[in-house]
Amino acid sequence: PVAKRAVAEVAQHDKVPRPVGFVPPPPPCPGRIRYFKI
Amino acid sequence: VPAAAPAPLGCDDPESEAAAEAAVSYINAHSRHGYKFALNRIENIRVLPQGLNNDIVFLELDLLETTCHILSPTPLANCTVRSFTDHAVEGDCDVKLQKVDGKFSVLASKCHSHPDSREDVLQVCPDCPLLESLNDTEVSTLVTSALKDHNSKTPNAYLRLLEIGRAKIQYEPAHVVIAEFAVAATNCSAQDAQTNAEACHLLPDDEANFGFCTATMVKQPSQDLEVDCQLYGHQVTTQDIPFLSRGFYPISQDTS
Repeated sequence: PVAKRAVAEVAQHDKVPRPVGFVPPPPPCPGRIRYFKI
Repeated sequence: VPAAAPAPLGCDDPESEAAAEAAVSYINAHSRHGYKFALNRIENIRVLPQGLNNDIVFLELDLLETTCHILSPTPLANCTVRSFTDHAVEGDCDVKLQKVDGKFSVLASKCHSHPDSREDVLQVCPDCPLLESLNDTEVSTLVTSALKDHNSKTPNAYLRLLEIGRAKIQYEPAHVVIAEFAVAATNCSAQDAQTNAEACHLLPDDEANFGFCTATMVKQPSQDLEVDCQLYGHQVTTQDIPFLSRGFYPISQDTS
């Protein structure tokens, strides 16, 4: 029998590990809400 | 090899915030009606380089109404943004600016204001009174009565109505009508006006003395009227800017 490996699993192994405390940059727009969301 | 194009500006970049500040300041300075608006969010920004130290900037802004009337001398930084439960009014503005040597100047602006959805406010606060039409009979009756009451009790200048800013009607647990309105002093004293109020005229712009009143009338179970008017003192006003259309909620407002 041939066992298939999940694609997601492969992708996980290929990922470059992110440094501890890494925060992804916020999307450039729209900006932050100062008071409340309408 | 040509230099790489600069990274696009993010909406929260200091430069975007500086542009938005210039835009909001311009919008408030060029309005003579309603309330001052404060920046809630920069929705989008686009920069078109025109040459060395010269850019055209397009901004999309989301603004919120404050409690300061546009004629109030209170700086915007000290004005309170109306809470959501107070049935806030939002402004959407498109602004075109020019940035030369780091300095912004507004070339054009177009704004559209509208109150928040009644359903959304009631979902958060089921008992909160909502904004009422400014043409409502109960509202206009309250404003007329309130101004008459104020003028009859003060020996100072006779005040005239400039515009009604907001109004609300509460039905439960009591029937209450609430209104806010802008006023201006006339060339008459309150005593002079008793004989012929029609002869009293607003002072010219360079001597204008504007003010703001809040009035509350309890109609049920018993009738009671409360009026509070504050005059701002003499102000140097900006030149009146003709608007493409004038109007206030609940009819949406557009200005260019």
